Amino acid sequence: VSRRKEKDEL
Amino acid sequence: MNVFRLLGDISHLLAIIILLLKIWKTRSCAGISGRSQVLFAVVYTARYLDLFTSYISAYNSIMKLVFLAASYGTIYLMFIKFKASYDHNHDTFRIEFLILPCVLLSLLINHEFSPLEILWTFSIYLESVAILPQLFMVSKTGEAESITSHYLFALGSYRALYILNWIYRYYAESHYDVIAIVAGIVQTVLYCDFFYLYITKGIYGQ
Repeated sequence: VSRRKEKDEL
Repeated sequence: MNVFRLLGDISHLLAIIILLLKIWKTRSCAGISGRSQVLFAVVYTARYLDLFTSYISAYNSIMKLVFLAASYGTIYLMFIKFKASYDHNHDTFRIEFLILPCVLLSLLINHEFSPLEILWTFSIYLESVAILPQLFMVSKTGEAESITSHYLFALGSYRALYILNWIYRYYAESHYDVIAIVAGIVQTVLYCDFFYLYITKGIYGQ
């Protein structure tokens, strides 16, 4: 889940 | 967000707009690889599925929608509206040789074995090689219209700027993603030959 949040790049 | 990533996203957006304008204005997709455009649509579809599950920011969501709409719009223009101008004979790169290895690699090397994460990893790997059919087509025809070379320059620059963004984030936020970085370097290296030609001679016409 933490990875989902971190994925702020396009 | 940092200036490198912002410039990278702008460069990416510019590339997509240049391509759409080229096809729309000239009413022709001569010199453009439809196969690469299909790969890009697959890349954005696999990567932006989280559009519905996790909200990052308005910017993030809007840009994802724009990239998805533009890539499907380009495919519509190429394969339906201006189908007659699509250059089948020179757009022959076997994309199954790109998709299958990316599927396998994303199942073997990923951060987490979950559907969204595997799809994201697949999209990262596929994006790094998605331009190959286009570069192959340019090498086969031996030239590219100036507008097409500007498109490729903007598209190649976007991931090069993302590399600067990753360096910045490593030092400023001690955040890094090995998969994205390695794939991004591969992607940018693939453009090197084109960058050299674009900068030294402007490959159109020769």
